[in-house]
Amino acid sequence: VKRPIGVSILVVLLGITVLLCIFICVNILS
Amino acid sequence: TLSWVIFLTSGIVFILAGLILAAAIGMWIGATWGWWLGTTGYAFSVVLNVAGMMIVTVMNPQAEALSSSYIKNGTRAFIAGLIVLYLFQDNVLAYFRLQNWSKGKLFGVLAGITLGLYAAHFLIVQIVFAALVV
Repeated sequence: VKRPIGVSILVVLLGITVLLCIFICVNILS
Repeated sequence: TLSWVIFLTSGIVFILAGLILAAAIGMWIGATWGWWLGTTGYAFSVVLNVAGMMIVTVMNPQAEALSSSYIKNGTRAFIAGLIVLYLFQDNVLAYFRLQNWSKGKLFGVLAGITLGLYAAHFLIVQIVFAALVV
């Protein structure tokens, strides 16, 4: 089954969220 | 000192980042556990934000707090709800090889996991606040 376009969009958004979380982590600890 | 709160917060955000990364990978490769992880996350967001609105309504029913919470939490709950709805579409369920499950059963299991998570979240928040007050 081909990957639905909405799932691809969600994966991109989740990836951006991961980067934001790591950015917040680094900021809290520094 | 509040240093342990800072470590706890960053630790939680770090674990959250790991879970979100896992959900992204699982959904990209079309794994069934990826659907569960991602959908549980969005369903949990719906429950958290609806609970947030209810808590503000009971604990701090001032016009300013109410309107700010209803706009902020209401928008988040609405968007997360739409995403959960999307993840229940037939083509999405087929992609995650969940087409043999009835939607009622999927929703029931999802609701059980999500409400269980909320109960655990509620308890942890109570414990952390109690520790902070003492």
